[in-house]
Amino acid sequence: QPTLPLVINTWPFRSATQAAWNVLAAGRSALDAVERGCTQCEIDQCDGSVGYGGSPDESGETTLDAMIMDGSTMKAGAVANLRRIKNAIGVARAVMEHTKHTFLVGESASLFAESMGFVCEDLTTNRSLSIYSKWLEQHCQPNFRTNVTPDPEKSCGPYKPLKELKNGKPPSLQKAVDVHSHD
Amino acid sequence: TIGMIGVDKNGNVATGTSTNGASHKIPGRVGDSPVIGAGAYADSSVGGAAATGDGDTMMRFLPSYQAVENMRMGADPTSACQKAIARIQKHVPVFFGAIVCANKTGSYGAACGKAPGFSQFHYTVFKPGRSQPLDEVVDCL
Repeated sequence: QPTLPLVINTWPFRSATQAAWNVLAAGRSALDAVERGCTQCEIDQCDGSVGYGGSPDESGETTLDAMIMDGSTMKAGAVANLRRIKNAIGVARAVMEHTKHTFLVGESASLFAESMGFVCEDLTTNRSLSIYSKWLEQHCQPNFRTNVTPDPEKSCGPYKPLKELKNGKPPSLQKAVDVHSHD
Repeated sequence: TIGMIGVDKNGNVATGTSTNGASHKIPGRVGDSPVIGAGAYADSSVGGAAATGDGDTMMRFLPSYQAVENMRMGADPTSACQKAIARIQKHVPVFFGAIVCANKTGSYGAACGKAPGFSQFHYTVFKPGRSQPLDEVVDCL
């Protein structure tokens, strides 16, 4: 039994695996396969942690991060904090293939994507709005701020830095675990 | 987040990641997923790796690059993944994270760090001889 080709991905995102396999089975490249597989997850909004309408930030906006790497040429492309564009892995590939850079971020990455022909659309959904509303109702908990006032474990912002760090130390590396919110 | 490794029939390796990040993050925050060597890494002379979990922690240790280098030095994919997780646990004993690894010949494995509510990691594989994706699970370290 041959051991290649192969697709492996994190989490039980079967439709993404299937989509990538279909590309390899058609004789196309590994790069095409991972782009297609990750795109499928973006379309499916895999477990809410991929694609539009998930993981709203403190202001309720969904932004996307993606990266693609070709292990044969060591070329890579990446985008982060991408706004208003659903196909983040596609934009990452465009960075790889249509620039001499590696990593574009934020509003500028979105403008690049638009110039490359990607559709600009709202990434907000009723689900992401609901997650955001619930977070506001829970006094902005959980919260990633620390050493600020008002106390981020009890209150929403706006926040100002404390004059001195609590206990005189920066935050511990040890963090609370939320297995439903993952990168 | 999805992290994916693809290896074609000639052993060419590619990796990709896509995510909307952590819920309720501070605007502007970026995790490990789009960072090369953190969220994923590929080298067709060795193999590939892709990570998932708490990106704020994982991105400080470049676990995907570490795992590929472990394979370059002779580790099988499972052991390479385990060593990358163990390296983070030396500094952060309880963290939420997992990694999948595959080498250029089609062997693969995974590892994860045990954390409250996270004792097993599920991942998915498609390989020759299968008619549909294979669900795999690994116990966390």
